[in-house]
Amino acid sequence: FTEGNPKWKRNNLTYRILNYTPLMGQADVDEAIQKALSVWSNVTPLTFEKIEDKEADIMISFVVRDHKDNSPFDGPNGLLAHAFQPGEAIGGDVHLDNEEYWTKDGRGYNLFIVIAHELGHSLGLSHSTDPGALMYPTYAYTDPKEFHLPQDDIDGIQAIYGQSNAPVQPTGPTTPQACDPNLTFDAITTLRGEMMFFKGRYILRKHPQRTEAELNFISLFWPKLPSAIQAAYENIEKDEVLLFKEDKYWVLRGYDIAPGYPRSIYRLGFPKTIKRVNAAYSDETTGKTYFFIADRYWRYDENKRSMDHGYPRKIVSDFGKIGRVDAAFQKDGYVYFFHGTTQFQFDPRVKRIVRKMKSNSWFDC
Amino acid sequence: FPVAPEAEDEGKTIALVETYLQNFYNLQKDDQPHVRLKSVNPLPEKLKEMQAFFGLKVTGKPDLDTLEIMKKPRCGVPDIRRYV
Repeated sequence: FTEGNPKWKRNNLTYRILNYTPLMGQADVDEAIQKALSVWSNVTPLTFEKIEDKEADIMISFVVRDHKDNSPFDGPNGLLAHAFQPGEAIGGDVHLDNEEYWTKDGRGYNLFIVIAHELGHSLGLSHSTDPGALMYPTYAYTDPKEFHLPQDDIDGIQAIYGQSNAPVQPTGPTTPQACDPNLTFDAITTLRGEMMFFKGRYILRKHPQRTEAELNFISLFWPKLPSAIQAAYENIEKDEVLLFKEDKYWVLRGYDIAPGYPRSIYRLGFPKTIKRVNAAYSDETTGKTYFFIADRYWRYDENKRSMDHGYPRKIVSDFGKIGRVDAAFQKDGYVYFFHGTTQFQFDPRVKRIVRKMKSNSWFDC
Repeated sequence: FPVAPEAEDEGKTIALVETYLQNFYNLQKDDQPHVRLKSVNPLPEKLKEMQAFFGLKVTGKPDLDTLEIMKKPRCGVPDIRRYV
């Protein structure tokens, strides 16, 4: 919370857009602002009404450098925007640096994300220390279509204004913590000796020589990738990582997304009945890649570039009682399967599970 | 992905750190350098405050991770004090 716990005394607030950035269409700016306001009105009893011709509670403007509020902007990058805590006159106002490259997507700074953050200040929130929160001070891109207000921000704003009037209270995503015993993963892959654990909007990146895992947004490295990647594997021979979501896949060549992606998974030979891949790993010694889907698996020949005959087979027939697989990867001759908070170490030489562990055992907890 | 950082001018680094902490952590501007000799340098303490806020290793020194955060685009509202 902002020091002194400032808040608006009314729930029906007004806003006014004083000017527009020349880099975006006015309709796109209006849409970004309306969507940013709805981020907060969806989880509280607050409402926002647009007015045109008089002083509003929240005045939104694009300004440059010294704009007479004792907090000058600094040109492109650096400071993107600021906003004032609830109060009279300048209180609640949002100022956006008009020397930034504002966009409605991820090419420049996404206007919706920045305004949604600033409106948090306009309503009385301070910065959060949760790196996944909207109110974290540094900019991180999320596709507006995939944006969900994190739980940390919901908890903060509801502590000030109370819960939403909706019959079902909204909930939001939480930031994964490496040592959370309940942590599960969407997908896991090796990448040039490192391990990448995918979870929602995040990657937990574990370097073998570093004790702590690094938490980053997927979008920080690969802005064009969606969140909630469902499967991933590294083809060490080709120095490629394949990433899957729904019926699409992307190829990372080295650290960069290769041009021409996403492509359809049906190009790999899956039948049209398959809608997504749950997990995958590639065996570097045989050149075979294993895809896990529900209770079955497919085998793909990386050299022939086609699915092997005789598949799918039941997972339980060849890998034991590991259930459905959320994520898998191969490392040092073993295959590791993840199911919920449980991890199975599988030895392909003897074709059996040799160890059972917690899913987050790779982090030094 | 991080690449090996180029050697940066130490003066520029100190200026970046001071400006960042003045803007967002209420580090007072040192207008009287002769007084500073007799007083405790508040910069390492402010740096520790910033490192703790961002979940970095708290060293009080401008290490690479700390500088990386300081160079990120961000909101102009200070992280720890009232914005008036």
